[in-house]
Amino acid sequence: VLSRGFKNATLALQGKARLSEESLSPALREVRTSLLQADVELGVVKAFLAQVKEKSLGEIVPLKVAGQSIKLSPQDWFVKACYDELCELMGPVDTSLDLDGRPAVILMVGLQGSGKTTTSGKIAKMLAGEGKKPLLVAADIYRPAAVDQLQTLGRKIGVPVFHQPDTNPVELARLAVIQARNTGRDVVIVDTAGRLTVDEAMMQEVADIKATVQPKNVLFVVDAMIGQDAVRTAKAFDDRLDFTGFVLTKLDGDARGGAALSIKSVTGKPVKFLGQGEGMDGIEAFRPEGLAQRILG
Amino acid sequence: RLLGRPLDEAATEDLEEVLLRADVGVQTTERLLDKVRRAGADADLRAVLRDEMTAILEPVHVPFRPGEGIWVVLVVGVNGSGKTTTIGKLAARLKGEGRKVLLAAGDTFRAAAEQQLSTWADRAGVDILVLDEGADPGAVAYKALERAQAEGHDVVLVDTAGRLQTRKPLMEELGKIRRVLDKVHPGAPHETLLVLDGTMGQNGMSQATLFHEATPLTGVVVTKLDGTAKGGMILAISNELKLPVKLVGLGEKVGDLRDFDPKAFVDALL
Ligand SMILES: Nc1nc2c(ncn2[C@@H]2O[C@H](COP(=O)(O)OP(=O)(O)OP(=O)(O)O)[C@@H](O)[C@H]2O)c(=O)[nH]1
Ligand SMILES: Nc1nc2c(ncn2[C@@H]2O[C@H](COP(=O)(O)OP(=O)(O)OP(=O)(O)O)[C@@H](O)[C@H]2O)c(=O)[nH]1
Ligand SMILES: [Mg+2]
Ligand SMILES: [Mg+2]
Repeated sequence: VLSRGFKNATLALQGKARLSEESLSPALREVRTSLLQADVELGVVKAFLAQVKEKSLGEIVPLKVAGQSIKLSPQDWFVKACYDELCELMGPVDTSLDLDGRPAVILMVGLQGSGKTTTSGKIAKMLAGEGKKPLLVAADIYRPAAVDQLQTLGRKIGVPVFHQPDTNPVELARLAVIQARNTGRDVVIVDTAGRLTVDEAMMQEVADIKATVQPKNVLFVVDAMIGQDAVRTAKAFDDRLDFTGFVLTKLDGDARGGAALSIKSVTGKPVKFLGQGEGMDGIEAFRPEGLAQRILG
Repeated sequence: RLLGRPLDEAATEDLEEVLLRADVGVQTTERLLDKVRRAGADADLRAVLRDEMTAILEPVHVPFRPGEGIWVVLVVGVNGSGKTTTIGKLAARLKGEGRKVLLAAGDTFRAAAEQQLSTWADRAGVDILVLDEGADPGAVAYKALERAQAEGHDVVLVDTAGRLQTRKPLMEELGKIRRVLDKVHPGAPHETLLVLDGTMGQNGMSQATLFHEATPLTGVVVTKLDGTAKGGMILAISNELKLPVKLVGLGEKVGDLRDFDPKAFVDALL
């Protein structure tokens, strides 16, 4: 202890410190609380902190920023390490869609009310703006006026919407792909009903849609305000569908969006887009920095 | 740690995990566990916890019970939380209780919002007042109450557009709708229900706080508890804002609406 105390004193005289168990533990506690308040899932928080702690322990860090009078504490260094780790974990950035198919197919899935229909419209508008010819498919035959909703959005953005009465969702998707080929549409975006992961029939339905039209893109649409259930739900959708990426919606509010870290770290799938409003332009490609700061708080 | 015995430590950590995973949140979890730790060394920790949680929910608990005269219910909440569906279910329930229900299609903004509510009106067998898309929600509120007074409806359920609580102009619009209701029928709205998505996390506190400031809430509806989320956020909301949870949404069909039962809720959470 004496020799360590001596070593610490020596470092302090040099304007440095070694990140130790003691100096890190208050910072660890603080970051843990912040991440939980940001809705990062408990298991993910524990694993994340263990990882950053392991990387930081024993590090010798300067307590002054060169050439400036800013004083930094070991805690500050730990928070910076957390921010860097968060950015790294939520990357690498992959906001691409596989649009090579004839037509390319994007399947939209998620819990009730997460923003699938709205996001389908946004993606259609975005792709149309990039010179693509999207076709929207209204495959939610359950929710009152769900088809009307997508058709209204389609009219607004000038994108055709495929629907046929008295046809089940699997068949609707299949027919839509044929329709797309016949009418020269090169991307098919399939909007589906919100569903619970414990609803076996509905999970089977979306698995059947996937098996039938073999989409190269399956996007899991999730509300940024989702709590600890994010991991359970994402895992269930991923196990069933092996989604290619997810979209975090309603980020124009003050939800911290910790689900982004939870879902990425548990499924390994990238965040593709961020929903930033109700209008058809309210979507942007994912960048880790903004979200990392928001989650860390 | 107050108890400091290894056995209690592990048990307490298990309970902490259960609470955090149920979206109870860090502060409320700490508060609850503090009470648990003060319990005797041989106490049933889980039972103590259950009592503490029920003690938060029961004192503020008030059931949903429409009163005499024209009972006006304003339904508010963030986007996609389940307002329109809840109104449909509530309409059917009230009709079954012999009330003459009128729905007011106050979401004049979102695509097909009016068609969605109209479908529910058909399902529940109740009347609905709809104006053209883009009409002022205050005008819808006004016309709906006028019609209720003229035609003898004794319950009016007012749907509103989803809105994020941080959008000040949209929150002010709610205040305006409330003033219109009060002007046409003094005392209205008699009930203002905040619809909360049961899958949400810590943002629930911000929602409840800011919606309560925009228009005084009389109760909360928690939806989507038929999924895997536990809805633990309502403990903090009940505790700090003294808001009662009146109804629970347990599915997407017309009958999937229950009265809130504090004991059942706590048992399901633990
Ligand atoms: N503020 C905001 N609102 C959004 C966003 N995305 C969707 N919404 C709103 O959220 C609500 C639900 O959106 P929908 O697109 O109907 O959600 P959904 O997943 O299709 O719902 P279901 O089909 O019922 O499962 C609507 O009021 C949308 O306008 C967003 O990024 N920001
Ligand atoms: N599983 C389940 N789904 C629900 C429940 N309540 C509503 N939903 C579903 O959630 C989705 C959104 O419901 P809406 O009633 O449109 O929600 P809203 O708050 O009116 O949405 P906006 O008007 O767009 O803000 C729909 O798919 C509903 O069927 C519930 O208790 N359980
Ligand atoms: Mg939809
Ligand atoms: Mg609605």
